[in-house]
Amino acid sequence: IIEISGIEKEYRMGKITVPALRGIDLTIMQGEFVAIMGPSGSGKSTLMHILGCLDTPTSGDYFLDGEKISAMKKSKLAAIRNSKIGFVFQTFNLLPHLNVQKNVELPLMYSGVSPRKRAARAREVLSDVGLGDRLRHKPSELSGGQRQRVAIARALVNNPAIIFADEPTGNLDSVSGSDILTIFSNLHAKGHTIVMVTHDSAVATRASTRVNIVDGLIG
Amino acid sequence: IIEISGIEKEYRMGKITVPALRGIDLTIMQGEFVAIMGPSGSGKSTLMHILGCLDTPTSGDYFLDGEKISAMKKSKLAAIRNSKIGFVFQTFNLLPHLNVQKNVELPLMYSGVSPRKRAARAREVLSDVGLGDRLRHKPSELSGGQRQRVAIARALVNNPAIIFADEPTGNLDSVSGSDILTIFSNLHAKGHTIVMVTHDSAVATRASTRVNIVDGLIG
Ligand SMILES: Nc1ncnc2c1ncn2[C@@H]1O[C@H](COP(=O)(O)OP(=O)(O)OP(=O)(O)O)[C@@H](O)[C@H]1O
Ligand SMILES: Nc1ncnc2c1ncn2[C@@H]1O[C@H](COP(=O)(O)OP(=O)(O)OP(=O)(O)O)[C@@H](O)[C@H]1O
Ligand SMILES: [Mg+2]
Ligand SMILES: [Mg+2]
Repeated sequence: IIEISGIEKEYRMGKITVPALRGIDLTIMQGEFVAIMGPSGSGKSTLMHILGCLDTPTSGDYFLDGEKISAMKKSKLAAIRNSKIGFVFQTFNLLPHLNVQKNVELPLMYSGVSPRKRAARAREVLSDVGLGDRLRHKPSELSGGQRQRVAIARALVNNPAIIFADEPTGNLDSVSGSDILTIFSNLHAKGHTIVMVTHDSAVATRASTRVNIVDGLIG
Repeated sequence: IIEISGIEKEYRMGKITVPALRGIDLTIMQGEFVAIMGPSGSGKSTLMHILGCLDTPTSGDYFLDGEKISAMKKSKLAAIRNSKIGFVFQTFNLLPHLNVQKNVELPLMYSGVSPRKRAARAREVLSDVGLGDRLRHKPSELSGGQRQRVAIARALVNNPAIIFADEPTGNLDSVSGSDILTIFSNLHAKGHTIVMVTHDSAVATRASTRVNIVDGLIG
């Protein structure tokens, strides 16, 4: 279960400050499928990075399964992130010098899985997202939608309890997009918690809960 | 007018070759609004880069306003690209060390416009795309959809005759997305030629012509 209260995030750039989040309260129960929507620039990615333990709020509290995230040591936070959380970035964030298969194996390396098992599991999720024939390509040798699908495979490879996906279908055609949504719906049916930012109403209809972010607040 | 015939593009990676385009014939008349659609990985961006004179085909002919592009000197090609063509990349391709306004001024620097006029024109197109209050931000200090809109502003700043846009609304919510489509529709109404890759059927309805790419061929 995720509980956040009074979450604020301010970006400071020299003399300018940008109040990206201005006081967010949200509770997400285990096994929910939450769709986060809202205009461009409203604070969705900022909120997702804080929920995914990738960034810290300027103020406010975050409890994950009853433990206070802001009070945790970095090493414990990294361990939780790698075992409990899968994160699909809006900008994919693939490592350019590793090929597709190696990029997807990364989370399994951190959790100490053997090379043979890592390779087999990475190939399995990559064929689930339709990229079984692109294992040796570098990210720059792929189409936009193919890079997005590699980022999705990497987030799912460790079978995390909670999956955060920031606009996972923006670069995909409707067939590839609905294939991906079916993967998320199946994971949700198996009991995984899904938190997805989307601009796509087709996604929102599959979610169990919808949250609207407008100008840094829940609107 | 754009005329391509027998266009093929093969990517060679060591022993593997990927036939991204396998023989494309296409004519685009001046003032058309062409929507290019097709599955992820089908060759749309590869085709757009060749049409936008950013990449060369492995074989085939490309005539732009009656002149053979493949026979041109690099300097002439660069001059045509900067004066006649605006290109919105699927990956935005903003320069990370320049702020938003400077990124949009770039095409005007190449065409020798004075600093004061460049700044005024850049601010004008940026406010048209809704980013008048983000001029000093660096690309990394923007949301995904804001970066996309900076890339669109940069492509339009030089008032090019032909505008290529590769999935210009993938990261935008429906309101921002339709604002952008309205900008393109207005440019089309003024006589500009628009060639746009999209996965969005709302875009395709605004186009005068639709082209479907499947597996490197017009399908
Ligand atoms: N530099 C490259 N080296 C090798 N293969 C490449 C390269 N760039 C693209 N490809 C391959 O060529 C094919 C076409 O890629 P392209 O980027 O044109 O597709 P696309 O239709 O734009 O897809 P999307 O809708 O996902 O953006 C893909 O299968 C891709 O893997
Ligand atoms: N590193 C940063 N420094 C300064 N401002 C930032 C930074 N990152 C984001 N912002 C600003 O904070 C606001 C929220 O950004 P965020 O990326 O969370 O929006 P978003 O809802 O994800 O938008 P989109 O749908 O376009 O991806 C935006 O107005 C943006 O300009
Ligand atoms: Mg975002
Ligand atoms: Mg593409």
